[in-house]
Amino acid sequence: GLSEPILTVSLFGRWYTKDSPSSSGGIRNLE
Amino acid sequence: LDTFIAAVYEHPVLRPKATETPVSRDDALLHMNKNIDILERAIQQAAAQGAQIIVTPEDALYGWKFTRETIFPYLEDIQDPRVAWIPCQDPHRFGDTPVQARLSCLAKNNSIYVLANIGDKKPCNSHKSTCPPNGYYQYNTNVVYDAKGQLVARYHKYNLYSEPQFDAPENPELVTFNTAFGKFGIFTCFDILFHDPAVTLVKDLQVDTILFPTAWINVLPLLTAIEFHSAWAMGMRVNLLAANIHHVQQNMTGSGIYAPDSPKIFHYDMKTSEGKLLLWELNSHPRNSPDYPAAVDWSAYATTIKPFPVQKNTFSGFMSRDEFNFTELFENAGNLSVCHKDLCCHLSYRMLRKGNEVYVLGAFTGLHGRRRREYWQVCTMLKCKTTNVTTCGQPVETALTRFDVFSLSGTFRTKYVFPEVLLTKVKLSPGKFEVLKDGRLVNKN
Repeated sequence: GLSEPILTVSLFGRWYTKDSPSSSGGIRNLE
Repeated sequence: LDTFIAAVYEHPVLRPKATETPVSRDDALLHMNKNIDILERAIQQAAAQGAQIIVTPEDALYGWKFTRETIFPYLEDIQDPRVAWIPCQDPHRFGDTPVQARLSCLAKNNSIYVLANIGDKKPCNSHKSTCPPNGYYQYNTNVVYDAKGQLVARYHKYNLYSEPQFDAPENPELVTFNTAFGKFGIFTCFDILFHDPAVTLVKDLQVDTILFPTAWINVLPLLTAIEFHSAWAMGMRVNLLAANIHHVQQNMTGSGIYAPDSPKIFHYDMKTSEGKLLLWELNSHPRNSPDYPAAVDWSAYATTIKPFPVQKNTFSGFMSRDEFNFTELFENAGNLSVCHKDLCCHLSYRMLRKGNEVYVLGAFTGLHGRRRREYWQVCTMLKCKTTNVTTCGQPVETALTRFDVFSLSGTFRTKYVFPEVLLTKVKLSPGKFEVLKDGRLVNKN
């Protein structure tokens, strides 16, 4: 097994085609 | 070359005093040279240990707290690499560029490729609506000098994050360069969360290794630098050289050298103000290596099994601003499922000893946080801050519970999934887990 205690085990998915249209970095700076 | 020695340097940046008004060009140069003095020692050490390339962090010469006006004295006009220029040899060919000349000489004098992050300024026609008031575009820029000091790559950061001092280029730049030890791609910090240029460089331009300077603020439980960057490298099946700023007051630490099969070496230090140089020998062409991971169908397993019992007491909880559905791991071992809209997450697990800690399985699919720009799909098993389930999703840095089995999967609708495993005291677990071709993230053996 894993030698040490676990904080998180995750599957982090990015569904790019569903990003909001304003998500092109060229338009604005993210706050 | 089948392999090469890569280096990344976590730099404790010397930040200038905050000012309302721009400092003189001389003061800006004085400050940048203090930081370059520190980078120089790291570059010399890396070269002495045989490294062929070194990545230094984003904002490493001047920090990040600027306005458009106060950053201006730190900027230089950075040429397109097609001009075939060695600033170290020809420092006055393109005006006042002492920073570029010095960085080029560091690469040339140490015979090592050097990536640095500096500021570019480009004059624009003030009649053009997008031209800023001072008549210059100002870019957060990565430059790469080869072992002869020639400028071989220039990349303008596309996905800016709270950087009013910089402009973004109109379109994402796909910047690559070839070497005897593979094809390299470049992007910066926040770019890693988006498709362009990050995914396109790997998917379409088939780079072998990504150079990734960053000034990354750690956010537990999902977006801590070493955790997310190593997971991105595994999910994208590419080498990733991540050099982070070291600034513990703002939770900035976490650099590493990550390969498609597992993290190779990483650094996380919230205790000291020291910099850190990491080196590792990597495959120049990971796709050709025997341990190159197979492509994963991330939803194959989760969409074919009969869902495990969904417990009655599924509850919702927030992770920063995202509302997850959670279900608690009540027993020492079991099979659990939890869903959020069309995303269902499945977990099989066995704890070695269930301490007085609460773990939950969580699912989230939707536009993330306040920004609501990025669409996330997340399956996570995590330790709650306390035994009170209202604390599930809050940052936690230590745990006691060990697992001798876990298998996590989800009905993902995207093929871009990044597998994360974070151990107590914010450590990675190289080689202790793997992703199966059917999308299960499992502990090894």
